[in-house]
Amino acid sequence: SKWSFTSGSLTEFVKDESIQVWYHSTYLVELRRIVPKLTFYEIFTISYDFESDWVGDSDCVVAPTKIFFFQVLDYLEAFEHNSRRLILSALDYIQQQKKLGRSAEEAWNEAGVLLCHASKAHTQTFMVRIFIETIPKIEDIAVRNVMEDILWLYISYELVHSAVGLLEEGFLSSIQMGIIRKKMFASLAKIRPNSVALVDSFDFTDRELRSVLGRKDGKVYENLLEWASNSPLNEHDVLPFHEKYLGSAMRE
Amino acid sequence: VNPDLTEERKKATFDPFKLGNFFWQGQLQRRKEILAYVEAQGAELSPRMPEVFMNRMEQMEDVARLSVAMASHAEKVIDVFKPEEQFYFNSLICGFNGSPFHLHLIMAVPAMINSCDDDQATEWLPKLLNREVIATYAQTEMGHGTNLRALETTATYDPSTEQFILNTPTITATKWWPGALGKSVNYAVVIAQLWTNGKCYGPHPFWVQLRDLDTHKSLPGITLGDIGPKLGTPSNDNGFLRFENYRIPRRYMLMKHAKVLPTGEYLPPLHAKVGYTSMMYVRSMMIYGHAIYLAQAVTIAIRYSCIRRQGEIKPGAGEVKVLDYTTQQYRLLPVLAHVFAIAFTGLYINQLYYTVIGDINAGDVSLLADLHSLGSGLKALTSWQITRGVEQCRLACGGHGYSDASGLPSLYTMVAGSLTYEGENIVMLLQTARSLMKMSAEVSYITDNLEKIEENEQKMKNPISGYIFRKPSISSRINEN
Repeated sequence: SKWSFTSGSLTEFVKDESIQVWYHSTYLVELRRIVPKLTFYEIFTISYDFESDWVGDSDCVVAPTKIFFFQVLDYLEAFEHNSRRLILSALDYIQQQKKLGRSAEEAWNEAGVLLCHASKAHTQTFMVRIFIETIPKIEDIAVRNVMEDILWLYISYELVHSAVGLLEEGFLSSIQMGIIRKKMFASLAKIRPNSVALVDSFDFTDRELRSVLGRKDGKVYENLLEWASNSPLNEHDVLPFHEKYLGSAMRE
Repeated sequence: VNPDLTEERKKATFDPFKLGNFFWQGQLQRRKEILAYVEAQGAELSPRMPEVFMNRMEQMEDVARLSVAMASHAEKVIDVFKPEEQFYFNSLICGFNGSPFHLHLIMAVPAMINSCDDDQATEWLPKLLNREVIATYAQTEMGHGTNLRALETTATYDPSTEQFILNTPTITATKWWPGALGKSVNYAVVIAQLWTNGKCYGPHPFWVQLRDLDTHKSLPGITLGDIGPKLGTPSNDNGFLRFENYRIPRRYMLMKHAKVLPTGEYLPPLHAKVGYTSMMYVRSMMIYGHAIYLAQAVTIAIRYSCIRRQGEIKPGAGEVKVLDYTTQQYRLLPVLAHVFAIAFTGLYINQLYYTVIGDINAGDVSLLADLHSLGSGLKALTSWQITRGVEQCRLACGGHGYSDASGLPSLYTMVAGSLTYEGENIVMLLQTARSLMKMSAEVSYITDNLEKIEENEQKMKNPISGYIFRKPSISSRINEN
């Protein structure tokens, strides 16, 4: 939080934002290439120092890419907090059960539901971290921008749906919860115009999808009737067994 | 092209080809080449009609025809040693309803690569890769799924004949594998409790011939069959297998890790979990596969939501695309986000798998437990997410999502199977929990012990579990930075 963003200095500094964004992405990708085993935190630290040289220590400017990562890391911290909390409380519960005289196996069984919650949260946290770490690997700026929108949607949506414990414990305030929810809806609106292009990027052909509804040319309704021609039921106007059962039953 | 889709495509702020190339790891052009080849072969590599209009026997026959045709073309168009090309080629021709070669490639071949010693690999792998035999993997038993330690099938070593005797001692020990075991394959990697010199050493893999190579009849001492229809993959049989004093030579125990000498002496593996590496491979591949299934579902639902118009948001302004409703966006766009989250995780875990296998071959098993634990949790979480996601896509298509014409019911049954196959999800989560509990018992935030501080700092660097060892903040900084 000490590196606060001031819009005035940013405007003054950034003559051409696209050049700056390109610059940031280039060195993040380059860092990743040179030292592939760096964790996200290490990349982040190095990139901050690198940028300080470039911008000058007295200047409080933080570039758009950096602001993005500052904010994303706060979300990641919430997932980590939730996961750590669930893991340690499951451990605590098992230890309490043992103190009450239960065997290790009995305590494990008693804690089963808590253990599953802890595992899910841990796995979810891992997925969030991997998503965040993938963003700097995307070299194309336009693609990375849309993937940042997708990331925001992913983490805000997931946090909204797993925040009960964080609210209960007071780690998140209700104001912050409102901000997260707002972020989620803002992300939906940002992604909406790109949604068809995003699914087009998966490059599925009609042959793979085997779906009339998902046809690449969008000609759904006319092809539904062609699809229906495959139905063996349509070989007969009157089904061969109609008279034997339904026809005769109605006449009776 | 439907003008509504054209209009949507014009709104894009990025180049879908570039994102596609990132998603497919630079393979987009290669995919197009493979597709062009398959389409040029016409009816030979195409189902005779949409699968859903065929009954089970017709589907199995058509997929058998396609599998053979596919095999005869494979080497002309794909690099058969690249799993991503194999899977794509297979999905273009046989779809996702299963084929005899699918589990042969995805499970039996990797299991053999990971479990054969050099001599065994030299003898058997070429036959598998040339498709001289069709194999599958038989671990699960009717009464024992994920709990490997409880498997009942026995392989008892007889030093007088240097053979193992395979037996199915109870009804619950019947092998049950809904992946071509009952009717299509003639070999299987069978997991059985190894007994030698009167002692049980736990589950081990064996290479077992099940059917005659000429007549395809099941061999004496072996009972094979099909349990009946199931949820999804209808062109794979729902097989079962029983052994009655069935003998195999000693060298048919797969001996890359553990060994049994002719005398019956048992030589243990380097690490107790190395035998699970085939399972870990499949789980690592499954995660990315999950993303692909979900991507297919959301592609269908989003395209349809843009050509389907229903109701007015502003009275008199005309009917809008269904995707213009916030509720539809809230239903579908998070599913789209899950596709990327799962895909990126899948790629990471797959790379981690190859790192771990390389380490094991160099004698280092330090990352094995991490991979096993994480893979279990990911398998559970992503299979839930995709099953829920495909269902949301189906609901988003209204009544047409209910129809097989949407492709969504087939996709749904396919992915719903993943909730249980390769490990039931609760069992998977508890496997992950076991290692989490072991780790968290070592957590210590406040200590004066320098050694302990250094040890903690090392643990914090672990990209998977490091955060558990970091001191937590009291409150979130969201919106403060």
